[in-house]
Amino acid sequence: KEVIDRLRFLKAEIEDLELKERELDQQKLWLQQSIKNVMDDSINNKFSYVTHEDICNCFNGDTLLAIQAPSGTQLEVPIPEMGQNGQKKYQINLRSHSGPIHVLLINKE
Amino acid sequence: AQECQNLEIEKQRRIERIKQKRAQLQELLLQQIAFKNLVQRNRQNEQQNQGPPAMNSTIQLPFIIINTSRKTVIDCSISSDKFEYLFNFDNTFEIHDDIEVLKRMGMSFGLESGKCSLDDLKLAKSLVPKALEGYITDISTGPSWLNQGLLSNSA
Amino acid sequence: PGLTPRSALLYKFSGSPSKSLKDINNMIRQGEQR
Repeated sequence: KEVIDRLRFLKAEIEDLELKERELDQQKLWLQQSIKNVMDDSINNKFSYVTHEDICNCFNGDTLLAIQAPSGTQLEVPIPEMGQNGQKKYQINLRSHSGPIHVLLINKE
Repeated sequence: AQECQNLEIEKQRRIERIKQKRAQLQELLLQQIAFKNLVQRNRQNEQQNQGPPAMNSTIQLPFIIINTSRKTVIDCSISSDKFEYLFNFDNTFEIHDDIEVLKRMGMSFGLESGKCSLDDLKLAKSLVPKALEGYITDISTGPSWLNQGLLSNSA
Repeated sequence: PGLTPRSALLYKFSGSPSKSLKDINNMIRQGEQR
């Protein structure tokens, strides 16, 4: 009897979880559409920028490279490896197929 | 008993998937709040300053930021058409997208870290679709909301 | 260049989730610790 009760309870729980998951899927699609509408809005687009000051205040004192690139541009980071002089080398490759990439060096100074 | 065991496993899988989907929904909500808040801030600034900031002092979204120590030596090769860049750094770096930068600027009212004031909570709610406002309250309570209503199931 | 192909982590503009960048940052950080 106990196992049969447990089975019934589990089935009810799984049904409840299924409903929760379906609701989340629906809300995610809806929110993605809402975000797209907001970002595509021409007025919002006019005000969708940050100032260099904004960025410098977020990364105190570092050297910053701001990169703007067309959708689909690929950024590739190989696993760091040891260079000939025993120093680690860190690399970033940027590859676009649909338009030029813009890189801006920003430094507080 | 075997079927019970299978259903227990199935239930745990679903609970994990729901947590992931809640985390994704949270990320999207923070993105919408941060973006709308940025637009409002810039609009107000432009009204106060009677016009936009100097052209070469702003960066339009979307963008990514690479930050590295000021001491890092960066070697950069660029193709003539600017379709390809190769950067070599002699030190570590980090890469962040624009939403991460907006969060660091406080544009998502600190919701992601559970440090949101009541006033800001009200503001944040006004920036998302009404039907999703309840999630903002949940998110403001901190990461534990991802388990909310699921632990009872697992019990 | 060694025989084993160097693997790399990728991020696609307006295509990959922020998590991909977090994975790259973790790899760089681990590379440093290693």
